[in-house]
Amino acid sequence: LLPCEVLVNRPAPVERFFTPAI
Amino acid sequence: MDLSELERDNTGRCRLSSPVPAVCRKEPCALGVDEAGRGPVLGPMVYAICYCPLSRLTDLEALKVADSKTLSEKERDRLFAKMEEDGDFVGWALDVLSPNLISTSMLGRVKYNLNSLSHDTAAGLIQYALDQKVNVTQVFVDTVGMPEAYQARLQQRFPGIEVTVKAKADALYPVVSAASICAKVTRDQAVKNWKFLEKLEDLDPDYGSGYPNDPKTKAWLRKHVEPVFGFPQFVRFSWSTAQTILEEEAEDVTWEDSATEEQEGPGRITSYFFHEGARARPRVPHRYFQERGLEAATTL
Amino acid sequence: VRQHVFLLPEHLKDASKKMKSGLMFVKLVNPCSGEGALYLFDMCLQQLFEIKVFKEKHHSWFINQSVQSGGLLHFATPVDPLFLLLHYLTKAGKEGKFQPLAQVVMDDIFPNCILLLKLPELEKLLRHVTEEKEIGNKKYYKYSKEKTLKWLEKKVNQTVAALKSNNVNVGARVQSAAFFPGDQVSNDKEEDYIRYAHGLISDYIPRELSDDLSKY
Repeated sequence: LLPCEVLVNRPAPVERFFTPAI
Repeated sequence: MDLSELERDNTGRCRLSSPVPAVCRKEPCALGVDEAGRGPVLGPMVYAICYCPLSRLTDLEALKVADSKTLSEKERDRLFAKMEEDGDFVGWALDVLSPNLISTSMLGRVKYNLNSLSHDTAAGLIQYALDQKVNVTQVFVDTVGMPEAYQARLQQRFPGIEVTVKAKADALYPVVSAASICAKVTRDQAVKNWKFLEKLEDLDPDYGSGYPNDPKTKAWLRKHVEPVFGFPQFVRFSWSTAQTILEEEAEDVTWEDSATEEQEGPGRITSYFFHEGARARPRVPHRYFQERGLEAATTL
Repeated sequence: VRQHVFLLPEHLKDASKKMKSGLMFVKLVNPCSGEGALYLFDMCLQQLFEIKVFKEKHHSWFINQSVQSGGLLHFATPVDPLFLLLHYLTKAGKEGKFQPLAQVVMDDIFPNCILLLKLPELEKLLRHVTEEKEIGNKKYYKYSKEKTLKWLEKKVNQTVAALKSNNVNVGARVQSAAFFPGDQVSNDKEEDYIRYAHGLISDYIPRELSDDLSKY
């Protein structure tokens, strides 16, 4: 969940820019 | 120059240093401060200090250190290697400020501009030398902003030391020239060996000079902008060149403090006392739900 | 395509696998406002869930390799279907006569209300809030305010117990959720708990009934 609103619904290369961590 | 620590984490600030020559702890020393990479929109900015005993300044000069900008990359690398070789009287330390650190500092809610960042970094490096027991008696700095104000600030911070802040100090004082070479060599190496955190597709290794008015650099930025994530962290997001491209090519994003957000005007105070026909007050959920940002879903 | 993020009880995963349309989103009446609200039916276990949405400005989701604006988070939580049935029973109760349930639970605007009639142990449920008559093999129901208030009193008491065990701040004073006093329960008065619980339950009943419950 992001603390900002990206004003669109679309594909995004999340795994290229983010490394998930728990 | 061993930049393995920077390669492990190039998102923050990285300090590298040479061992302190024994003579620099015994004899009074001159220390020079310079930077590399202030102007480019790509890559880190490097702050460096170089110090040697006052009695060995002519030996430093004999190494033919000069303003790093007048030297080629090869000449700078050679000079740095020579400084390390003959380094029983020359010590150095540097801070590599990543483009990510520069961007987040300049774009933070509490603004931390580039001049303040530079001044604090320089002061931090001088302090580091003192903490390492280098016998610093004179400091020479190439100016960032107004020299008088900068000198006064540094002098106040280091009262026992003679501080000189001058424009073009890298051409006037050999310790500043030497620091300039350390900074430039480090920046060149950091940029050449930059490890992109992002798994980019079709990364073009040719980004030109990295300066914002270089058409090749601008073209590289346009090629590598991603509509949701913007640029890789190699780019200084706080540079207007980068911001302009984001405005044109990237998706709109709103934050809590977005300036363009429409604000609901306050109602008239009488509306809280009288039933105004045109202003129907909807039933609000119980405080339990309001406090948690919850409401009944009416549609998907 | 819009994507939605839901928090659901784990067992509902099976419902959608066990039968076609095992999970159904339906629009039913919100028993408090009378307007439409979203509910979820588990057709396998015949269970009803209300859908609450967490909504704050300036949020988005990253969902796998996509971005979804809005950042809404939906919760499905079990809800006592009697609250919805009450909406129709109280209306029909104004006529003052015993009626078959199928005649009472009818709605042109929310026709899916008939799903409520499929719920298990419906008769047992209805006894909490109605008088019942059996003629022949058919059952007839009439809304009973007295029984309903007794039932709602139990709901309020259960809610009070849940508020205490979950350390919910029910006092009038403003208090940071990060502040943990020695004993939250003793700091808030019993009256505060009952008032708060009444307020929560009132989100599920008509205004008139809420006023009656408050007096009760």
